[in-house]
Amino acid sequence: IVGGQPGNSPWTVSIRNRAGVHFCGGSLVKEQWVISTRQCFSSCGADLAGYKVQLGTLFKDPGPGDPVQQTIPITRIVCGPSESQLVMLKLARPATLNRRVALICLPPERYVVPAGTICEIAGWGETRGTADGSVLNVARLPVLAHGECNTALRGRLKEGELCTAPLRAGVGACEGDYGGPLACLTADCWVLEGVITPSRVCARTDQPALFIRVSLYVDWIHKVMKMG
Amino acid sequence: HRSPLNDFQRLRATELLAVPADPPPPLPERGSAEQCAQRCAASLACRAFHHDRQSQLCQLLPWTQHSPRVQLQKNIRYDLYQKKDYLRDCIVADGTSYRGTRATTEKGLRCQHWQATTPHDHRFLPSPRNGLEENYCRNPDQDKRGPWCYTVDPKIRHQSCGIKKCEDAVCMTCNGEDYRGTMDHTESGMECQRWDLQHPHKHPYHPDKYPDKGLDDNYCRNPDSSERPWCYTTDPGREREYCRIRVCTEKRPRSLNITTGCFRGKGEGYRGRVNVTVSGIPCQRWDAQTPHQHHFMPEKYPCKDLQENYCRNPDGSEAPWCFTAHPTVRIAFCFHIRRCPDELGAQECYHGHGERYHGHVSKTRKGITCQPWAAQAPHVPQISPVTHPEAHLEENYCRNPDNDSHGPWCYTMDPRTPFDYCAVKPCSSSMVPSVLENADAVAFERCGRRDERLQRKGR
Repeated sequence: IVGGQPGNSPWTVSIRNRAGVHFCGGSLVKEQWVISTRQCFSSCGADLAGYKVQLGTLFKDPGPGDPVQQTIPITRIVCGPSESQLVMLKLARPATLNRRVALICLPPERYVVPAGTICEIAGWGETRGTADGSVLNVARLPVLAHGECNTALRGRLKEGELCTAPLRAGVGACEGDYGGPLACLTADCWVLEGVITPSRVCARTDQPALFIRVSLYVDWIHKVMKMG
Repeated sequence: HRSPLNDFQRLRATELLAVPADPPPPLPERGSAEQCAQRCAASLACRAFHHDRQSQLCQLLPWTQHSPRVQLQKNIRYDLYQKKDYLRDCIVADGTSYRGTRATTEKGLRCQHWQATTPHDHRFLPSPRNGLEENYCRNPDQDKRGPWCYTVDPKIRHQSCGIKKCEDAVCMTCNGEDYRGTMDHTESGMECQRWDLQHPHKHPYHPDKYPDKGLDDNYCRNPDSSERPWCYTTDPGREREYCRIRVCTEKRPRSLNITTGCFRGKGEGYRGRVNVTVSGIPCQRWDAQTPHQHHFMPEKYPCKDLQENYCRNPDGSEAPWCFTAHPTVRIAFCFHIRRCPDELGAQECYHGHGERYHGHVSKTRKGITCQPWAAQAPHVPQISPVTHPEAHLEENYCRNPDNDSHGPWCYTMDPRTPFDYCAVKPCSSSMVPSVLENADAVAFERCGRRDERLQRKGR
């Protein structure tokens, strides 16, 4: 996260490869399910033996004595509807919810976040020197109205995308944050409204940032969890 | 420090079945796999054993998969360990320990049975200890040319069998990542540690974690894209060492799926020219050692196309990557290169959400065959012709009985994929109403709450 601060985002998970190295983020939507982005995974049928998620810690590489860290193997990947670029990861066992591990809410189907709503991005990715890269960083971004964003992008915005407003200071997601949450506060709860997706430039000033709009795919998410 | 299992080759979840006419093997005994290996190694009659991991029982066997009237069968209860000497079709050193079933000489002559004394009389008669069995090639006199036999041709008394040394039997291409031969010693002659053991060296390359790397037994492999195949050694003072494997001259390297504008899978075949990280940092040239020192020198990785400073994936990472020109950022993934589309081309289309699609497409977008709606396997359906009689759930055709907003779908024949969307696309004339609706009042129950004190404390 560029332009963020160390913070707390108990639904943000670190996805680790077989060597135990963090490579993407994700969001815990159910004790045994994480949402992330397709770009982070080699295929929809990838054998993820040895891949794990790490939850409950603020540190990118916590020491062995970190008392609250949970590390859970990934057993399955399910790709979302083609245009969604979403994936769901099934965990080998349910995460234990506590002060540092929590579920993020899913939005109602087709829900549109009102413009101006303050949202947060979180991740252990690149900070470009703006913060300590060894801890979870969080940054706040306001939602931009769909029409305004579409105008800024000269009509290239898709319905499945969600924008945050351009900021003068460079604030945004960067490499290593992909797959992580855009969480927005609604009715006193944090809701997974967007998923961070790779872009060509990190935290571009005066340009809206794009996220995958989760509310369009909530029916698919529920169906995957229901069918196990 | 060597494990007795080093003399055995493991087949997971496998049982060796012998015909009932054979004498039954001894009754199972309690023990770990290593204890079983010790017992089997000490027994002249034992050639293999089953190990039941759950009950920690082992059954010693006097046969191997190459014995007559024996067959392999899947059985999740057992791991089958067989003595390597009986399975190898190559030789270690002079091949004295070779116990394979090759029975022809290098010139193609059939071997004489060892117990026969015609057409050639000889003194190497079979005994329980010397391994002279049937008419198989053996080396009872430590001949430097390896195993040999008397031939059935009265004019040619004996001939070498020309069995290759294990280091030459299977060659490698590129950096030997696809080497699957049975070399189990390093170039200095040290015996390799089994990949499924953590002693004498603790290591991360557990075979379960790397199912595609061929980490079988204690054979030389290259799971980390090193220069050549290597292994951990059984010497506690030497962690790992390269193995000497012949480089193929005759075999061409496996052709990768080359792409330039996008990448497939992990992007090992990406040969495009993106050379900057997503955060705008230029990549470091592969042939440079500053600002970051590394071992991915282009001349040592001839098949990886480490040209200029382009994003590449020489080590099986998640995606193409590069060392960056920024001294504090060593490596960056090039996830901003898009993935190539990997879905089937759709032949048919649907209107709306496809709830009235009655076509005959019966494959998912990934090409998996659909499960018949009336079937109960591999997935027990929650929607079937019985529960949704009006939904035209015929055969295994794609349908949308639950008005899924992402189109027709089906249960799949892949046990790991309960359902997926089909290889049909929305018709171009079909208008789906805008999904962007005004926000209603919403409420949530057991999610999205956090301890805000942690947030303040964090800051």
